[in-house]
Amino acid sequence: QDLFGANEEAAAINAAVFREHGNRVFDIMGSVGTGKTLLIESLCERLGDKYRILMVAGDLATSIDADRVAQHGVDTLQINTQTACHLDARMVRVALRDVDLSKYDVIFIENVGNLICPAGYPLGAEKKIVIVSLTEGPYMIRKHPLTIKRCDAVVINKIDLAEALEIDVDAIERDIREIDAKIPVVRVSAKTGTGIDDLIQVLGL
Amino acid sequence: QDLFGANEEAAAINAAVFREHGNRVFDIMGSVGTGKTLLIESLCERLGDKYRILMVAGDLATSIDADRVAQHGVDTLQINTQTACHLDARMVRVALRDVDLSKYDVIFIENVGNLICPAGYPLGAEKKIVIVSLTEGPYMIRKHPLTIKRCDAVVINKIDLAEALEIDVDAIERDIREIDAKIPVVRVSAKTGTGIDDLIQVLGL
Ligand SMILES: Nc1nc2c(ncn2[C@@H]2O[C@H](COP(=O)(O)OP(=O)(O)OP(=O)(O)O)[C@@H](O)[C@H]2O)c(=O)[nH]1
Ligand SMILES: Nc1nc2c(ncn2[C@@H]2O[C@H](COP(=O)(O)OP(=O)(O)OP(=O)(O)O)[C@@H](O)[C@H]2O)c(=O)[nH]1
Ligand SMILES: [Mg+2]
Ligand SMILES: [Mg+2]
Ligand SMILES: [Zn+2]
Ligand SMILES: [Zn+2]
Repeated sequence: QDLFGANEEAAAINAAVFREHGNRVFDIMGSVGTGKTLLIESLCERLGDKYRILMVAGDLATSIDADRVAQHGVDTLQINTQTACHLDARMVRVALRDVDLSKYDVIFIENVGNLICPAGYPLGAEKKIVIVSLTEGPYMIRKHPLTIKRCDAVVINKIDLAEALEIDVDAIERDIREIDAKIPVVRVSAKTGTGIDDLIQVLGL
Repeated sequence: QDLFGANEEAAAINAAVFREHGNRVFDIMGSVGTGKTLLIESLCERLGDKYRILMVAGDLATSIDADRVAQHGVDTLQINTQTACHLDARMVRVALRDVDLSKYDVIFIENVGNLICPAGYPLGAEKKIVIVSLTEGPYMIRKHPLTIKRCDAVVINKIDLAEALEIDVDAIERDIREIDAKIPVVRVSAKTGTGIDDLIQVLGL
């Protein structure tokens, strides 16, 4: 929980700094292995010529995700939280302190793999995007109403596995609509590329 | 983080209470949708005649998991944390306050879907079991070394999907061994039943 609203304040500062430098910043969150990195890799492939992109990866340990995305010709930065289960606005500000933000049009921040805590910590991004995966089973939306309420769009990933896993994707979308009738929902497969154009449209990129 | 060791203290109290009533308690943790509930359902089917079982489910919202497990003829209890991303020892003690623990031989506690925080909060259980799933991708072990260090056994679930997902299960086990050379590792499919007997042996049930 954000005691004393300290994170809200830090997020507002980040948002102002990003606006000042013309950065469009997206906070990509979701549980472990829902496809956040693969999705960002696909977005970098599709948008790398149109925008100058920086990718900031957040994990307790390793630089695996930043290294993966760096293969796609974009600049990357890794934040290791060591014990914190979510990125917060202060960590992001500190990580970007020595970065010349005027070099970038778009910044993708991949949050720590966790469907709960990152929802409570805005980073100053333009949009907080939640990536859920069909492999998480049919109940993950109903079990995390706060996360759905606090985000700006929901991406249902790994739809290429819908038949193999016997998951009813319509039911998942209904669960989302029940919590937020108007939130954008995009069905994608980061693996096959299905839905990536719709996602780009939802992001306004 | 467990400030001032308050949770450690509460966990010790729980452990003493469980010993006093002859309860063997297992804390089952893992990220969202890794198969914790399906695994517990399988264990209840296999062990329900041999032991009197209580299942305690932890989630931010809903009683979906307790309801699922109740179908297998065992007593269940649901804890809704509302915002907390992990169960702690105090929540467990409060939930069990009006329960006659002498009625049970085995208690399965399913923690909140989260690979990070529950690792830092012992509940007073005999063993903390981490369930990882092949659907989380190949890097989840390296990214969560603290979780692996703090648990007593690792269950690699959904191995029935190994080929379809092209995941190298040996590599995942090597990553675990790198962090803890001696920790028991069991490969299972909660869906097909593969490995459940090995898991029962590892649990000492
Ligand atoms: N079938 C299928 N697999 C996918 C898809 N997207 C990702 N994966 C697989 O899911 C696993 C995890 O993908 P990642 O991109 O590492 O997921 P992540 O959310 O970044 O994971 P963490 O950052 O570790 O939480 C990998 O094995 C991917 O190949 C998809 O659309 N379809
Ligand atoms: N193929 C396959 N699917 C599985 C297996 N175990 C669980 N699943 C599926 O994975 C999804 C999630 O299973 P659950 O048992 O609800 O997982 P969970 O860890 O309890 O989920 P939460 O409590 O919501 O975090 C469901 O769609 C299950 O059918 C398995 O061994 N193989
Ligand atoms: Mg990633
Ligand atoms: Mg469950
Ligand atoms: Zn947290
Ligand atoms: Zn936590």
